Amino acid sequence: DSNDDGRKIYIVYMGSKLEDTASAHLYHRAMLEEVVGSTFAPESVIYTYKRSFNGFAVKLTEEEALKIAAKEGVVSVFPSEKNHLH
Amino acid sequence: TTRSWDFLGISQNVPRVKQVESNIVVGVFDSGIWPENPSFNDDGFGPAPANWRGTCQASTNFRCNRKIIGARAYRSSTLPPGDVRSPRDTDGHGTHTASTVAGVLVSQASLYGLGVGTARGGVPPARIAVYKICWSDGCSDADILAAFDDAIADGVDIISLSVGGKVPQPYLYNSIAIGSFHAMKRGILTSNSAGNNGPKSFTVTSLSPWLPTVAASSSDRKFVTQVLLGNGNTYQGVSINTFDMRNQYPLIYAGNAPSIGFNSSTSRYCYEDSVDPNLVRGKILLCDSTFGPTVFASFGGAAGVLMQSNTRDHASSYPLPASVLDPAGGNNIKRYMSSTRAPTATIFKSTVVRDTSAPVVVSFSSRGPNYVTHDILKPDSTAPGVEILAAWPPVAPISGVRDSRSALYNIISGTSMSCPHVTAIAVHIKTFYPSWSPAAIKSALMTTASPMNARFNSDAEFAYGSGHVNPLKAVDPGLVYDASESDYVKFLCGEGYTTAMVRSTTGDNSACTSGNIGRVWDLNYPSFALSISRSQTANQSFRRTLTNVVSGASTYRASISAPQGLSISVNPSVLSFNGIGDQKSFTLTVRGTVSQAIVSASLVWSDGSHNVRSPITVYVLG
Repeated sequence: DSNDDGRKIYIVYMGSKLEDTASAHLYHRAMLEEVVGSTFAPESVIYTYKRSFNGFAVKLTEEEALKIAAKEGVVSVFPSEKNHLH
Repeated sequence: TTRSWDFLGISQNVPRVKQVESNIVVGVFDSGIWPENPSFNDDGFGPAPANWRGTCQASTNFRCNRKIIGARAYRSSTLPPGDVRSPRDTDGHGTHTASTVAGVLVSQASLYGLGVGTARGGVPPARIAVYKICWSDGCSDADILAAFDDAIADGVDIISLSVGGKVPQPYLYNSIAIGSFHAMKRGILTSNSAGNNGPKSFTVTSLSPWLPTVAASSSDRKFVTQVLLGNGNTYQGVSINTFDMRNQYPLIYAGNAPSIGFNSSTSRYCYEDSVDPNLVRGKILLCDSTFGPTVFASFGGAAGVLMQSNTRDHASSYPLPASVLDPAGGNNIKRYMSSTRAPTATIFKSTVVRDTSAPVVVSFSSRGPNYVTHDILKPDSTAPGVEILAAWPPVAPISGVRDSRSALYNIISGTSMSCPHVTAIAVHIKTFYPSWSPAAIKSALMTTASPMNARFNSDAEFAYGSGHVNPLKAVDPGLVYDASESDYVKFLCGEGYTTAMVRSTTGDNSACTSGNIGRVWDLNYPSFALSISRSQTANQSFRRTLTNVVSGASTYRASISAPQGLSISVNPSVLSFNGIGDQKSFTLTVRGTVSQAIVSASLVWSDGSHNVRSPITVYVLG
């Protein structure tokens, strides 16, 4: 699932859902802009998880993923892997 | 299914709280659904439950109904060729699992006459909400989490998830563990399949204590496929064979039919492209191994295939007439072939025999121990997952590769098939006790499970967990080992997660402090597991709390069954309860030495009518 630019989809898990779910994507975007910088493309965010918990799925480089993992409020960051039907 | 529910004791007229069942929404996370299948007929169903907040991604070729009240599809990357971007199931797996949980009654269901009977789910009045997360290239973590995020908010009551990863992951780095944790917080139980990577140890990847992990077992209906040789001898193989060859066909040994670039030593196993299609055309091919249906394409126009295996505990479908024999039978056929100039055989359509050894955990069912937390037993329990007949899309291949057949019901095996059985039983329990927590439901499933026999399952509890689920007993467990979010937080603290991590996860002021770091042995789990090193003597205490779920006063006495060398005590050994909700705690202590890799013991709390049983597994790690 890795792109030509070396980015692949990572899950950024941030725990319990925000009280203000409407602003979740803005909160996530601010965090991403800080980490990725001016090259951040909003379309790299695949999902915003906000209805039942807080997090997002986004295309990142490994370095960017490590930076986000160190951010306050981030519980875990891990690559989106393939699971299989049993 | 046409047999497994009866095998589990759930007859068509089992007492149900039908009105409540009809208000239960089962979230099925899978490959989608084929809504036109008769198992999802909505005749007699009323509008969706009032608290349902989900949606149906309807399109020109997909509609929900009053049975299937929600359907969404999730795909985070480019769609694989041939897949359809809708909740419609073209694979078959999702239709099969959804109907196993909640399909309505359909009489005379069969796969070309095999397994004929009345197909039904465990909770036919329940509603289905489909979350399509799996595609022809797998099921991504990003999509799984998106489905959890929606399903929890949509108002599903329970989630059935017959999916898993390849390798174990830490709890908060695993999409299923994270999603099911948030579901649990909202009172939603997630039932999850153990995986099909058995019989090797440490192959279970569903390890979270807040969800039931389900192993797969046989039921008493076994499909066999007879082979008749030209000399009149017959051999009983296993397969799901819908074809009837009617006539005798020439037999050819694969070792005598290598294709260019291969020799007898490889072609005998029928490896892909190793057999010359020109030599096997119109003949029955005898191979020295088993293999999947995809290999059959390389045989060209073979009339049928005979395979051999020592492990024949489940039957599969193939695109040609086929049967899997034991090696002794295969050798007899080879002797016959060498004794005559023109050996022939025919493969009959499969028939059914009664398997009196059932239930036995099937070889492919993933085994414990728990890779992440050694002292939490996984899998949790076992349910039928072998040769299950359930609904199927007419466009989905019967054997996994396309052939001329099309059917509305198919027979397949996997822990995927056992998982929806537990989902349905959990729904059944929930209809009687709507306020029960996921942990209480899971406890009822585990403590009422029928013990299984280690003689047939050498991995003992690492194969079957607490045993074979018993839905009739599960609705009256007497006592439960309940647990809440805060108990799991203590557990996570004990697993090394930080205050910041658990605080984010819970959204409250939870903290990992010296007084709050839970010992794994004190998580209120309905089973007991203890890993020790080879030279170590067992000496461990476990703290547990039982909650009475029966009205009136009761007194329970503990009884321990333990092998020699192991001393297990319970303190106190008598617990008196005053009524529903009354809680009492006890400490179980395990001491002694173990002489085998796995030693099984058990604790039973009994008031004379309820037997609350927990397995105790002590094992040598490493």
